[in-house]
Amino acid sequence: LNGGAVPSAPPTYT
Amino acid sequence: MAVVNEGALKKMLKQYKYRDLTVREITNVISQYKDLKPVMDAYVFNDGNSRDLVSLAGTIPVSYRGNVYNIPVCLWLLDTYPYNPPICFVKPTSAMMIKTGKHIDANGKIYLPYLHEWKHPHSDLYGLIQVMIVVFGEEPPVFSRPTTQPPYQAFQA
Repeated sequence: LNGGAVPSAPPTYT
Repeated sequence: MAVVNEGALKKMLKQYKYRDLTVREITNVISQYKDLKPVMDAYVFNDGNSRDLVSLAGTIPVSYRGNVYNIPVCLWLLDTYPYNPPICFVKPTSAMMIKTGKHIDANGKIYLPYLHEWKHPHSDLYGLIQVMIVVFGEEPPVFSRPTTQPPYQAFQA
């Protein structure tokens, strides 16, 4: 993302 | 991140009907949410037509159960913006999957009362992003995919 923050997501839901 | 000056943005949005309003809002939002940036790209409508539109693409910080996640989103602005709401998507990476629900469909399109009831000047990009952060903090639109399992091995008697 061209120097933006690294995308992240919560751990998988169950 | 790339520095986008107002002059360059104005040039980019030359076909926008309310260019100055749109440029002002984009400039305001990217100064507050530094991981979003304006990108010009072809948007394909449901009828197959496409059009060059600006989007705000990148991530927004969402706090969920005590941790902050950088949720990837893309907010497309029609050339009638701000008199029509943005068309918004969550953009999962290959390590993520969409969690469909009241606010998210299988394509990642985002549905919110704020968008449905959009009315300039009461509604704007900054307000929209704040609503997204609250809503996604309760119900994240994406989750990480489970880490790859080792290859399946049959039980041996």
